[in-house]
Amino acid sequence: MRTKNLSLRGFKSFMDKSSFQIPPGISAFVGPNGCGKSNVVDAIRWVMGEQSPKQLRGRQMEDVIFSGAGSLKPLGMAEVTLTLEDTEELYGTSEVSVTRRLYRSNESEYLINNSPCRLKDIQDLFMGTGLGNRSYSIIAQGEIGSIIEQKPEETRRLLEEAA
Amino acid sequence: MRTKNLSLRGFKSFMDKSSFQIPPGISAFVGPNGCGKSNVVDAIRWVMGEQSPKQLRGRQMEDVIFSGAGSLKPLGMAEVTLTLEDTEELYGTSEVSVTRRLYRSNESEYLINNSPCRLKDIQDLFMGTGLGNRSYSIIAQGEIGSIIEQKPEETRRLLEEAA
Amino acid sequence: SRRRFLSTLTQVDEQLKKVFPILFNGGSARLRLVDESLPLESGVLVEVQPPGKRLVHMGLLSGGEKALAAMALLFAIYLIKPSPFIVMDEVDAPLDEANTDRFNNLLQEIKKSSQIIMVTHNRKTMEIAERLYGIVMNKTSVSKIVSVDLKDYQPGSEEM
Amino acid sequence: SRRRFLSTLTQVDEQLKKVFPILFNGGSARLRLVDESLPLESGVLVEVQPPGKRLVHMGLLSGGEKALAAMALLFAIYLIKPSPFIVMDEVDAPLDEANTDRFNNLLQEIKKSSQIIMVTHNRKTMEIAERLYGIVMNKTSVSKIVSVDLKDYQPGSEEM
Ligand SMILES: Nc1ncnc2c1ncn2[C@@H]1O[C@H](COP(=O)(O)OP(=O)(O)OP(=O)(O)O)[C@@H](O)[C@H]1O
Ligand SMILES: Nc1ncnc2c1ncn2[C@@H]1O[C@H](COP(=O)(O)OP(=O)(O)OP(=O)(O)O)[C@@H](O)[C@H]1O
Ligand SMILES: [Mg+2]
Ligand SMILES: [Mg+2]
Repeated sequence: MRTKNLSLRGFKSFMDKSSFQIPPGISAFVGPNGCGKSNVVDAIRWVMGEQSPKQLRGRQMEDVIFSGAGSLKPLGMAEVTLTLEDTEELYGTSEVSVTRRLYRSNESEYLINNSPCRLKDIQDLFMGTGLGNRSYSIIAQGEIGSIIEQKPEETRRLLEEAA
Repeated sequence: MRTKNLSLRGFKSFMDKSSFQIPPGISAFVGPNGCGKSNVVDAIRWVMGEQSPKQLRGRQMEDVIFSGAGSLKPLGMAEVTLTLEDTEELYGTSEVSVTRRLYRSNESEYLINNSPCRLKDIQDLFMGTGLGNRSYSIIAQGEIGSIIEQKPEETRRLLEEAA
Repeated sequence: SRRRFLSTLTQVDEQLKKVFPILFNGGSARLRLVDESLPLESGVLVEVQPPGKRLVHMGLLSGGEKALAAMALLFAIYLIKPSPFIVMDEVDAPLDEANTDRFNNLLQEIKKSSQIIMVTHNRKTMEIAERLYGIVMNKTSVSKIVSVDLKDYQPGSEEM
Repeated sequence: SRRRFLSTLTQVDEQLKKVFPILFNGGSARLRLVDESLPLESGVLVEVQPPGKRLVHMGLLSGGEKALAAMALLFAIYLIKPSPFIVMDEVDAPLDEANTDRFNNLLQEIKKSSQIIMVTHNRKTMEIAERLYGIVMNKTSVSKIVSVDLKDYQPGSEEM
């Protein structure tokens, strides 16, 4: 199983639809301060089912929806889609797309291959990929220095996730 | 009042006496990871009277004494001296040197112009320079990002120190 | 002391309004009492608005924007109450090149009233320093001072 | 599950013993149960010893050494249980050039079993990437994707 594509629309500073092909190997994201690089990392965490606004650097979940800038009005919805490929074993189809949407009304939508599903279905899907709730597959900005100083119980939890 | 010189002996990784002239303007410290740059910052904080081992990245104050490496034995004492100049108004002499020592026996020594004094004398001296207990004159590694996220009470305290 | 605090608050706020747009190439910032009716105990809020952006809550700023906004506040305080010396340990690490240049320009102002002791990996910051100290660790893990010639400096390559 | 945990602990410890000296150009590291008699609940200690140094308590490591040691632990886990993809946001920021080179060399190993999504300001890390995405913010503070040609890339200078 591999990641094929990530696309954002109305998510944080990505007002217009933006799509990233993810090849095998290393994809590097570069750019000036404040341009939206860490927002892409938040988008990946969010589409995988993250429920805590704080883990997404916000106060409430609504902070992920494009809040407008200058003359541009705030949007009513944020949407992120992650497409995986070589997923016959995992899901029976050669490709699987996972979509998450949030409306200003605070209503959430989750979809697999464009058909509505529950959050739990998405979380189960990622569990099967070996990603699961692995906290160590996504390392947020500034976090690397504190991993070595975390308590022994937290290091144990890291190893239990890998077991 | 200006800083003229900083010298370390047996302080953290500075086993031998090392002395830095500090000219007006900017003095930059450069070098590979783990070579001892932040130890110089700790030495300045320590000679000004810092009492918390944690603020010096240690567990107990003894951690500031050179603990040996390879075939080199641990030392029995750490010493840092900060020399100030143009200090007629402050202290009546054109130069003032402030020295702090710590022995393995946990005994501390404080000296001004080479004559023993109390910790309070050193703290009073720095109060007079306008440095005082200004927490914002020394910005530790990794600290800059969290200043903006500190609670409003802490920002108030910062301003009170400057008042 | 209450009058002194309020006057310092006003002065630092005025300086922040000058310093922030220099560091951010635009935008604005201000200090505000959390509770105007209790000037003696109230906390102080720092409100920032990077150029062209809505006022977002501080947590939504990027890593580099947070560091730059913190520097703006500290510089505003240093300009009101110069400190004999200032020590900064890799404060420029999160900044991109354009922000580092603006930061270095402001350092040239601050150094007129305070001595600055700066740990940095950034070549441009080294270039504006009056004195450059190289520190290396020899094979026995003891720190030593070496003189550094900027022309051939490669951070991390000074093997002893 | 107890047997599985202990076997994972042993495997990760074995990998850490290989990865740590590569990243630090020597030295050693190991994993140890805080309390050997309670394998089911005991926390896990990471003991590191940079080359030529005594085993110091973790807090005395430098900023760069801490980041590098954390990467050694994570790489050891990734090698035992490859994750389909790994996301890293400026993990190379505290590293000097020599450590960045060793880190990039190890990334070339890891990328054989996992896709890596990496935010970086470091030119050498960009050079080893299969795909480079530039992100800029236009005047109206909306993020856009631009294609980046490494030859003329200056981080922070892409004004729109
Ligand atoms: N809901 C939102 N609507 C519009 N803009 C947003 C929203 N949430 C965050 N932003 C903007 O995104 C910007 C931060 O982006 P991000 O943290 O991704 O920057 P970055 O590229 O990682 O920068 P750095 O190099 O400094 O880490 C902020 O300036 C903020 O204004
Ligand atoms: N009491 C001590 N005796 C001997 N060495 C010590 C002592 N305390 C700390 N050290 C050594 O000092 C080193 C850390 O130095 P420091 O934090 O100054 O590095 P640095 O130059 O700031 O590196 P970086 O660029 O990674 O931040 C550690 O490797 C540690 O071994
Ligand atoms: Mg970022
Ligand atoms: Mg350091």
